[in-house]
Amino acid sequence: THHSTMSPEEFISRIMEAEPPEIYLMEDLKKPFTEASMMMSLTNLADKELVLMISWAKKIPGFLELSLTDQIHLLKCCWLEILMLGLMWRSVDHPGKLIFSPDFKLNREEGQCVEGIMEIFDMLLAATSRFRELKLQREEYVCLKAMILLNSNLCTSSPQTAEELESRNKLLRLLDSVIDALVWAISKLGLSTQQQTLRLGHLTMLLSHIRHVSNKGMDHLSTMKRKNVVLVYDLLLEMLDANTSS
Amino acid sequence: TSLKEKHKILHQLLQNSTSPVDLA
Repeated sequence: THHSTMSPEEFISRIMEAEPPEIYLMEDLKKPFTEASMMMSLTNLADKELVLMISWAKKIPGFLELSLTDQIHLLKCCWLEILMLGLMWRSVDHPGKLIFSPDFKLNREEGQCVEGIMEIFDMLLAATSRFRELKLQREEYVCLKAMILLNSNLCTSSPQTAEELESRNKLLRLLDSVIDALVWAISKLGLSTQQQTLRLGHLTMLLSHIRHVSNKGMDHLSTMKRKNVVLVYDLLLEMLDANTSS
Repeated sequence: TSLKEKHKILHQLLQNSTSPVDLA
């Protein structure tokens, strides 16, 4: 079924099915952490998650209909935001903690060992608290994640060729489907019409905070790489270089 | 450098029909 003919319920069910499996770091964590050991664990986990993220994006109805150039651009723009939203979702029921994976959980204070990361941890914890206050539902979470992906490059590129224009139009229609799905998910919560509108506003406004933390995180990781605190390799290196060079 | 060359792994994962889990 094409996404344009899917009901919002069907669309959400497809993106729920696309959710990546739980991922484990699978390392013997030696505590207390050093700056290098914590950065290495964080980047190892990010690299594993990135591979699953590509698989997730491919399962979003309509994503593979976009041009390959658009697919690459979207993923390279949003990967850290997607990782951070996933982290917030895992951490939403654990105030004061960041649940990077079931076998890699950090307290705010543990961020002290990495220069400059505490500020990012605090921003992540603050956004997570906001999601906790809003009692974010799983259906809403999957819609927000798809919105981040599809919205990530909308204002940084303008289509030049007919093919690019076609892909952009497809992207806009796909975003319509995701917004419809989020509106539908909110409508199931038994709120008044006004409360539903407010909730939509509050949830989407949080996306600008996630973009902000992601930019901070990207700068931090680039600095750590430049200072040789951590060796960044594979897919993560490709994504990071893509961001730092653009 | 072309976009595909710059993003070799990403490009491969997007084009490959094999599960990225297997590739990882």
